Amino acid sequence: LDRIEKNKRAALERLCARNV
Amino acid sequence: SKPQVGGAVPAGKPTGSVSFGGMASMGGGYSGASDLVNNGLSPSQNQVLSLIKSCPDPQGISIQDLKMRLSGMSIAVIKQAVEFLSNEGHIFSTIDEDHFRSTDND
Repeated sequence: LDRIEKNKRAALERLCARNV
Repeated sequence: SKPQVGGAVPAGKPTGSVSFGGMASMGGGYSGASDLVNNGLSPSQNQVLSLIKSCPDPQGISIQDLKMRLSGMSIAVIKQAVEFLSNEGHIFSTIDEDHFRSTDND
């Protein structure tokens, strides 16, 4: 489940990077 | 006798001959986007995304599930969509590379 959190955070960072 | 001052002032001809070239053809830049929905995703990508969003499961939805629900869409298309959405950050893989959840809905 730690992995899920990590993936999620990475995805959110990608999303933010794209939205900037 | 007065000194003769050089005659006429040279006519400083203004070279500002602005020519209005007129409307260049910037014409309708609508490049057949009929099957693109507002957010720049293809219809299949949108379908995949909304299915993933609609899944409440914390471990996400599997590719198999997606395929079952999107009968008519090939696994290749689904995988492509998933990959794209994941690159964009809309979704992420959970327990393994076959399960996905959306970042948008919580």
